[in-house]
Amino acid sequence: SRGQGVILQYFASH
Amino acid sequence: MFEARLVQGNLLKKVLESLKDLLTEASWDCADTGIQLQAMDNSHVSLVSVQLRADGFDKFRCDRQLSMGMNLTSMSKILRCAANDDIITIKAQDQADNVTFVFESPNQEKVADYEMKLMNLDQEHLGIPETDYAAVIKLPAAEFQRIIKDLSQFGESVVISCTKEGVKFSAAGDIGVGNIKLAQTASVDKEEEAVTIEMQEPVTLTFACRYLNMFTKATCLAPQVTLSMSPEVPLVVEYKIGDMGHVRYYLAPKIED
Repeated sequence: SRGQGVILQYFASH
Repeated sequence: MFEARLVQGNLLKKVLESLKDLLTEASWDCADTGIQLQAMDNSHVSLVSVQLRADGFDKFRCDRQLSMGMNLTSMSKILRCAANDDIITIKAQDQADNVTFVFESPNQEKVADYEMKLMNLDQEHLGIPETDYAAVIKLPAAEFQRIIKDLSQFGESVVISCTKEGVKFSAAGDIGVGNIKLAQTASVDKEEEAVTIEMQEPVTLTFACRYLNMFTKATCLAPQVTLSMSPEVPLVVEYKIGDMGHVRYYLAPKIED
């Protein structure tokens, strides 16, 4: 099954 | 002092329609270069980025940078009071706690102004890295909306698969399976009806229908939509706002558990 990724996994917070 | 006047006020109405289902509140960051918004949806699955360049406005003045935190549901209610052919002006004093929207009819015979309270929003800004995408697909925005709507009936997810032959959208669920294939158009009379694919390598990603459906609220903005994909990175769904900017949605793919 596939889970939903979150955007914070990909873009760094600053 | 901040003042931005847009003769084509309906563009702003459409921008709000394309945001309000995804975001309840967000900050509009104003500078002399224009207005920007960046916000994540509540579940942090997607990110919206809006750019409205200063030169796209008929009058634009921003003496000092300001960040206007707004309840987008309220902003949307106010913008719905503007007619499609109204001229819209947004005004705020420096360090003000409210913003004013002025709607003028084209013949100037009706002028309405609405004042709205600003909010203090402590919003996280994310750095979006420059990416060379493996596949960039341009297709008619209405076609994309239709595909997502149709496939949403089958399941919660849509698989988008791009090869040199074309792009395939698939969904599977209890009632069965749906596949929609679009080939790159050989020739079209109107550029806006074309399907074009620029591909470096084949890419297949899975996305939640719920978000894709919310993104297609921006279909009213532009005749074409651009989908940019690379393996294991967020999808970018971009709609142009006339020739003054864009709305970009970034959506995290579904991943193996």
